[in-house]
Amino acid sequence: TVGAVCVDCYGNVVAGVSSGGILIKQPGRVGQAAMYGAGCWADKKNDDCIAISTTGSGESLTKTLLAYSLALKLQKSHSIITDLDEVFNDCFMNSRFVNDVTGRFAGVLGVKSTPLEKNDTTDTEFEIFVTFSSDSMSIGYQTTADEEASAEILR
Amino acid sequence: SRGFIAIHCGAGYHSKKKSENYNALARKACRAAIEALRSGKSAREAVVLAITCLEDDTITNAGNGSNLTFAGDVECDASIMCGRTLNFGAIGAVSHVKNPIKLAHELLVYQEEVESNLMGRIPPNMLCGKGAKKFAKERNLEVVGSQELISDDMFRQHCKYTKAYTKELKKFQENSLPPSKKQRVDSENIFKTNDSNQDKSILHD
Repeated sequence: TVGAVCVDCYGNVVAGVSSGGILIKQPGRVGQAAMYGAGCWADKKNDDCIAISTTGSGESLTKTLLAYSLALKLQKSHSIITDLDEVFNDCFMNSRFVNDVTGRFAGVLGVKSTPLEKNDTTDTEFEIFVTFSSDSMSIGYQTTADEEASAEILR
Repeated sequence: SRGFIAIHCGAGYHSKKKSENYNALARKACRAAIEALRSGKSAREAVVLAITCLEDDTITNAGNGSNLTFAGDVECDASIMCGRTLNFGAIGAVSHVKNPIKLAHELLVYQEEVESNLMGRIPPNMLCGKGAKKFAKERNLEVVGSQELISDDMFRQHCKYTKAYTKELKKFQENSLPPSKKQRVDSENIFKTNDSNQDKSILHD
């Protein structure tokens, strides 16, 4: 599975995901990359924006509506760094809807606008966040101000 | 800045040997998106460009080089969501479409066309299977032959795992099937005959 989250110069956020599914899957099986609320989520309410793209064990991501569940909780968060792991465990690792058969592997890539100071309308800041429960996750990121893109495999 | 992009090439197991391949592809996808953003294109276009780049490389499990189904086909899923319009476009279990993310994006475009000229139709959020492939042709997206999205790597993996899986399945069924059906399970026949009844008997979870 591959995915992307993006913010453009108009402040719009978009998330996308694409996947070939699990190896030797049953013909006709549809995974999280095609499911509303599971593979990707994007929501811009005034200046409060979030976009998430997920990957991992499709059936578990689908049953937990992972992208939507994370966005719902993280949109209320004032600090992604402190809240991300707890929210990820709540929505996925400790979810009743996930079991060892459907698998507990997931990877999350997201972007969220950080709350503005009151009356500060000069600019909106964004945070990129990643979390995953598998061995590794491959990511890349770049802003229009960067000369080069950054890429790494998180382990 | 005029925006930014972040992409992922999956979570699971990335061998150290291929790390630099993944990183080079990730940077390439980011570059494609950033050029679009610098020229004032929208986040939607940038996401489609980035994911198209990732789909075209056989190292990723999307588009070209996807995992194969038990029957040896490529069936892809993809979706895209816009935070401003909250529109969502998705395709599921689609074969023969070179870039699934472009087809998902076409659904967003179609939704906006229908909304803007109120044709009274309800645009779908999601299309699956043959209908999705037909829609791809209608929208002039690239449709390819069934073999073109199958990479050598994936073909080898498919053979390896289906052989192992079928052996396991045969053992399981011999123990659990009533005697009258035992003789029907013959793993060699699975690949030679197209008897859909027989397919049904073994393709269960």
